[in-house]
Amino acid sequence: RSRDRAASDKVSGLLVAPEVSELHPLLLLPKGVSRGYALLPPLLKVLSDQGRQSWESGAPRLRPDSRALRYMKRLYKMYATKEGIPKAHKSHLYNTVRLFTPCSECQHRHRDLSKGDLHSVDLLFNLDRVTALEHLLKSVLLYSFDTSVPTSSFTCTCHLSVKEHDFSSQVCPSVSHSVAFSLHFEVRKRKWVEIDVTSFLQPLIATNRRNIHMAVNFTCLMGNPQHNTKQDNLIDMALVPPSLLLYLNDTSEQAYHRWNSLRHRRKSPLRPKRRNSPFADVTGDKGRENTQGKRA
Amino acid sequence: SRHRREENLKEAPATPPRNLSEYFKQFLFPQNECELHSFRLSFSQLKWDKWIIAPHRYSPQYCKGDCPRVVGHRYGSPVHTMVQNIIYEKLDSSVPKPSCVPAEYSPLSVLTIEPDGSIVYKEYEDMIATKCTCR
Repeated sequence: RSRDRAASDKVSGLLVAPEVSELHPLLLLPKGVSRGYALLPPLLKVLSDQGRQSWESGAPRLRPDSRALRYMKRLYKMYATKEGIPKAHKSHLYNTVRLFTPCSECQHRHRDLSKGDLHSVDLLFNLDRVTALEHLLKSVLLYSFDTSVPTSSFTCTCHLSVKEHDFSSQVCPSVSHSVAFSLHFEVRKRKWVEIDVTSFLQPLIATNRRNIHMAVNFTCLMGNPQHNTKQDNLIDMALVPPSLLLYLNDTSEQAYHRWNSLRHRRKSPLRPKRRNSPFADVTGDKGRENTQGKRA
Repeated sequence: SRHRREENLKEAPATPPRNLSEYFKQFLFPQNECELHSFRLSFSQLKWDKWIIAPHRYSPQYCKGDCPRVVGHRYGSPVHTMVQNIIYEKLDSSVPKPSCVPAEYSPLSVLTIEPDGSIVYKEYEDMIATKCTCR
């Protein structure tokens, strides 16, 4: 019974951020909901009987890429105040942003300067952490530049293709669909370039694909191609393999829904609808609401 | 009760209270009134700072204090709260008195590292108490 299941006061040992299955059945959240909630499992763990281990959630966690971490800290500062309150002026609907770095063993570079094929990378992203209630709104390939050549602008052509694992032929995955586009951007020692690939990845992520395998071929020329076509303008772009950013709208109860907070303010519990209380005369609550209301 | 009052008057002639509204306030609003209290924790205290990147500190706040007998709209309490007070006083004292609990919250943005090394920014609902009520 809940009274006997009070959390133990003295908590010692190692709190391993649990996989959901280890938790007490009463503490389990609906299927597919809790896995994405980094905050909830440890909270439940501390409060459950199994909370005898220490509070340190020492679950083995792969260290994230430092560049990616820097980018997400910057994003956090843009979206939240110092105290961690989501900033009000955000106009979009996403309340979750996930950053995935490609799993390392899939990268191989082949440099074939003659064909300008300077930077081709096979990327495999594992999207296991995305929950069923997180709906994709936008996806971005995030490149960080370490340009040794101080230059003002680039023109890059990017060839993006998604590889399907055609199980009938184990040899090599067939290319399901691809897109090529070029982009011109000013670089003032800018560290990041975000390439919107939403329409490209939407079909895959919409079908709850857990792994996305794509090849990205990036060739960048210094300055503007219309003016110069010399081969030596190819930039030795020390491109770090891109991360994948997913902007998601989490519709579960734990997540904050900005559009609700507007509606919520209109029917806040602190200003209960003025009902004719059947007990008005008994509880002496008749008509004194003005002074009390103001104070409340 | 009139007899007792006369007894009391003989012993200690009542000194008229300086200010009637102050005198009556004690019946309406208890000393230790239900209100919001500050509490600031840092995730390093819980040893969660290895995977919670931001914010470093967090103030969930909490509600504490006594609920007056006649609650009314001061605490945004529904009529039920007064009914529960009446049950506690007149009918069955095992029924608890109304409690001082949060009525409104604000969300919190959290940046965490997932077990697979990916990073997630998420805005969680109802993380910081901002108003209290008696329920």
